[in-house]
Amino acid sequence: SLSNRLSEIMKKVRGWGSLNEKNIRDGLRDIKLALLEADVNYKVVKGFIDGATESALGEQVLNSITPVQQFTKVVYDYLVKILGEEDHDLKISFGGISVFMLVGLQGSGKTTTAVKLAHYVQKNYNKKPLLIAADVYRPAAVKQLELLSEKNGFSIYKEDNGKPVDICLSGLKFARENSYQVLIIDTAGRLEIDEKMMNELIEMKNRMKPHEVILIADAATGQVAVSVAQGFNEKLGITGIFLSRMDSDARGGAALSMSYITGRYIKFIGTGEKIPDFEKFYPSRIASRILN
Amino acid sequence: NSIFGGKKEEVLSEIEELLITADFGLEFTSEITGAMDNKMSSFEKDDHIRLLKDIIRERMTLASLPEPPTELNAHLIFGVNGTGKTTTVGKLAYKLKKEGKNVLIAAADTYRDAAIEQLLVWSKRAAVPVIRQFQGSDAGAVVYDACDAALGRRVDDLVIDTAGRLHNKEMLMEELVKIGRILDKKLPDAQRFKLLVIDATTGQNGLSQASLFNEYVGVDGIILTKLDSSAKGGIACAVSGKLQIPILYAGTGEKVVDLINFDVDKYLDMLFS
Ligand SMILES: Nc1nc2c(ncn2[C@@H]2O[C@H](COP(=O)(O)OP(=O)(O)OP(=O)(O)O)[C@@H](O)[C@H]2O)c(=O)[nH]1
Ligand SMILES: Nc1nc2c(ncn2[C@@H]2O[C@H](COP(=O)(O)OP(=O)(O)OP(=O)(O)O)[C@@H](O)[C@H]2O)c(=O)[nH]1
Ligand SMILES: [Mg+2]
Ligand SMILES: [Mg+2]
Repeated sequence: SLSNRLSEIMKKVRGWGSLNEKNIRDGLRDIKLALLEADVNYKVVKGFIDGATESALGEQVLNSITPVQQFTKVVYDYLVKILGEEDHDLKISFGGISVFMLVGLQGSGKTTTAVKLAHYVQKNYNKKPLLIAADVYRPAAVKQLELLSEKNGFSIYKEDNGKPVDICLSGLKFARENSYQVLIIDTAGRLEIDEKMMNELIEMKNRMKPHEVILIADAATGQVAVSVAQGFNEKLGITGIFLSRMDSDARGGAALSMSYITGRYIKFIGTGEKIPDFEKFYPSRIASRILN
Repeated sequence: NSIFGGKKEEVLSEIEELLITADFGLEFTSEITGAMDNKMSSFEKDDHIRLLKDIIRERMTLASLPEPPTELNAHLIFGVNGTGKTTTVGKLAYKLKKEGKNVLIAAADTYRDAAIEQLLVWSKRAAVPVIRQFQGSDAGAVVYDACDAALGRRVDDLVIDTAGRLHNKEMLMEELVKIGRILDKKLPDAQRFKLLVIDATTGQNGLSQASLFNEYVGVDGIILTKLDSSAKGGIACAVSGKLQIPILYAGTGEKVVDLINFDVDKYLDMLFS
């Protein structure tokens, strides 16, 4: 694991006795390899190592009484800084209806996460959620959301025909008329390079004015995490990221890549297929997991 | 792009960046750049790319010539969650039907909500019948019935959809092993293809997925989906090289026709275009 690798590297670093420019660069080279193995994007790793090198070669580290601890701290702190320092909460409106739009690639976990989010919002904010079935493309997508929602006691708004944007607008109207407080929109999976499908999301965002546009991504995403996050963020604008399938043994380097490139934070993670398998994201935990 | 003539180090480092960014991974990439380093003598631009393609091609396991045809072929489709299995079952059934085969689909994902409904839509698109039970039924029982139906109806190709499962979930992997055993026992004379579906957007975790699925149930071939995305799917090449498993098909979109026979040369041309 990345943290095992990191502790191996640190053991070697401790063996150096004193720090100088050469062994700091060696240590960072090992860390670079460990990050690449964890699926952090190539260009992100380069930017990370350049930034960490600068801090590591600073006065503070080289003249420190405990240079090795300082060096370790520099790397760890830099990682946590990119991932967000503390946990980040949902943007919930305490007055009107909060609208959350879930977007992402095909199969990333949006439909499952939509119901997990409904459960979380109900339990932690005591707000009544309404799920909107805005995926009119995928066979049985509406049925899937319907079954999952009903099983867990949530209402959904769906239509047999109609465009996703219109379904959302009707869903908002329905929510107002029936005192729902949180609207969770499940959208169809799409490629960030699919202009027509991205335009649909842009229109949906403009008309629904969501409090959160959340990118749902698989924890095991590879190098393409940067293009995907950047694509969704530049075309649509995202307010946060959720990582699904963190219960796999994936190192999760995609998390670092996506936060780094968008400046947005990972707020929640999916840790299983069941509705309660949904937790807040703590940067220090994945920093350790990525490093090991 | 200095692959087109430059100092050796520059060329190798450019290739390293290209391959890593395509998800070939550190290990496979360094194997390839190491071989490039040894064989690169001239600095003609055409030689570099051709040499690189040759080095990669010879390391990937290519699909072997088709076995002598048997009465029945069974295709067991499995992989982690969300990779495109159900969609691929529909596409594969459609492809085989178009080739004039008598095809049957087995809906052995009895876990996920609306999985059977989803597969029914695909089976209509492929014009292929489905053997199914209900959500919550035993997946092995569905496979058992499907095998009987395949034999009874003189089916040429049986395509079996299974539930997504993470390779590090032991109980789920044991269920797949059980399904595999039922298939082996019920259709001993059939050609049984155990096919792992890998999502092209997956990173190095694909190696862990493939080696565990191979360990538990054995993998005869890889289906690489979502190749129409911005991902290059290099992880499937790394898996093919490391575990000696051929990539048989690739998914190139969300329509029933979007399944191609995987062609290594076309893929490498696309990668280095
Ligand atoms: N193990 C695990 N599986 C998950 C998690 N989140 C989602 N899944 C599974 O991943 C698969 C895909 O989930 P969906 O919710 O259908 O994904 P989606 O993004 O809505 O897919 P599309 O609508 O086709 O784009 C399903 O089998 C889910 O059960 C998770 O956190 N852990
Ligand atoms: N762009 C693209 N999307 C694909 C491809 N193959 C499948 N998909 C999409 O990926 C999503 C997931 O497909 P499924 O067939 O439900 O995946 P699955 O592996 O059966 O999912 P689980 O049963 O939940 O594990 C759907 O939105 C599909 O339309 C492909 O080749 N290209
Ligand atoms: Mg969905
Ligand atoms: Mg499926």
